[in-house]
Amino acid sequence: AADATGRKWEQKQVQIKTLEGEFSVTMWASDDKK
Amino acid sequence: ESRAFGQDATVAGFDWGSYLEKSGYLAAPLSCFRHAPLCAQWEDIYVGLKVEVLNTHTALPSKVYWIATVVRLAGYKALLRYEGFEDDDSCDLWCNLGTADVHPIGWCAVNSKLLVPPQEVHQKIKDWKSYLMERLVGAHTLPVDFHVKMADSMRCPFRQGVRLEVVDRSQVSRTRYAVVDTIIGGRLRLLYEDGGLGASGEVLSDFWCHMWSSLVHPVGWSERVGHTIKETDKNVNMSSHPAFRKVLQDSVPNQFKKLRTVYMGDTFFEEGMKLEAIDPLNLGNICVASVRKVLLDGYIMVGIDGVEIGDGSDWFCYHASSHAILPVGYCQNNNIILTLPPGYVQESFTWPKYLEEMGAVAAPRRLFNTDAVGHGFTAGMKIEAVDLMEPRLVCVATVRRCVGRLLLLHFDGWEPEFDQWVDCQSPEIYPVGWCEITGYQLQPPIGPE
Repeated sequence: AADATGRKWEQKQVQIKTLEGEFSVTMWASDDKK
Repeated sequence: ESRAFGQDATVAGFDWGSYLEKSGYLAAPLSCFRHAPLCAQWEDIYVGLKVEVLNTHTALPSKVYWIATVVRLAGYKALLRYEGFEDDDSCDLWCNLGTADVHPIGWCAVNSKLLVPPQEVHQKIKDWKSYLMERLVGAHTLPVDFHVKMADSMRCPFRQGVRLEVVDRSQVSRTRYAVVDTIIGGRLRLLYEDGGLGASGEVLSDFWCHMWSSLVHPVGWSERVGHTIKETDKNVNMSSHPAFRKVLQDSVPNQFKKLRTVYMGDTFFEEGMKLEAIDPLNLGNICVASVRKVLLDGYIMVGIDGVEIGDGSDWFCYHASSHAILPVGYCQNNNIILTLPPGYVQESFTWPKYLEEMGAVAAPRRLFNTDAVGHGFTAGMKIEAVDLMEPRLVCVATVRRCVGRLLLLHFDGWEPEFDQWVDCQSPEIYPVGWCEITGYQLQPPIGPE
């Protein structure tokens, strides 16, 4: 996906590991394939 | 190598973050520096990005991390705010995004590191999971291979023991054979082949420049273009120095930056033509100058009018595409004081009169590379810049003026007489934080600003 400035991003599922436990969130990181 | 440098900014207590905050100045953005590591990828780095960073506000004995948001960028440096602090800037920290302790979100889980909030906010949020979910879902982070790309972009085609040709700092009109000794962040420490060693093995003559500098050339370049080269004095023995112990390898053209092609047809520079040129020995001055000799491949030798010794030893070699040679009238058109030959004064000097008096013609304007480039620098921006008169030193500097593709650089804390004109695409200028990521020593400002 591209944002308004033309940057290309891809969605990533990332793990968060805190003292309270582990969970995953969906974030955006720059698209390596661009 | 640290003894080869001057002061060390870190040891002297210099910190870019507080320096920028105190002065209120901006750092030049990374996109201004095409030769800087990760320049092309830096468009993905912006305010609002989330990262995992070392938590320095914890009593835990082990190294723990926490999530932070980029709230300000200055070159490679980012002002980060830990999650949970919201509008509170009391624990904001400046980090270099190129250093090891800043990572994409998810790095800690993959590397079995724990995320622990700073003590100041630990108890403030009751349900950290919900809080973080709300802050992170749909937000942006660094690419997973950020540090790999950083390392890739810092690769250098040179290694210790490579031979090349470089300007002779003791006589600028000629080149001299030199060998690569040290490489830091693409900057080469070159030892002249006959530079000599002192009684305790110290190098008596060296030269520092970036691998893309216009002052270094492959072996065979001088002979090919017709430039004078000093033959190596075989009586000088450098073999006890580590750079000379290996089998030396001659450099080849594809290890160097390719210059813009120029066509030397009927309308090229000719001997005697007048121009304006940056004085190679006083880089803050743009002087009245003459073409003294035309070499091959678009190179010319230029002398500064009125101060030449007469034997050609102070001529300097410029490529026709160089930013440092300018058409007559350039200074006047851009409100720069032209340095005149001795005996002339600003009030009465005019180019038409001077040309008539000298029986010379001006080099045609179309031969010069004065095309405007959208470089992004503006006056007041802070950078790290090489003092080209002492090129081992990378200093805290400010862009003082921008004129076309030229930048007038001021070295913070130094008198304006040390200011230097450089090209906006010079490989000798770097973003804030470059020294920190490459391990090159940064010279702090001298005295109070």
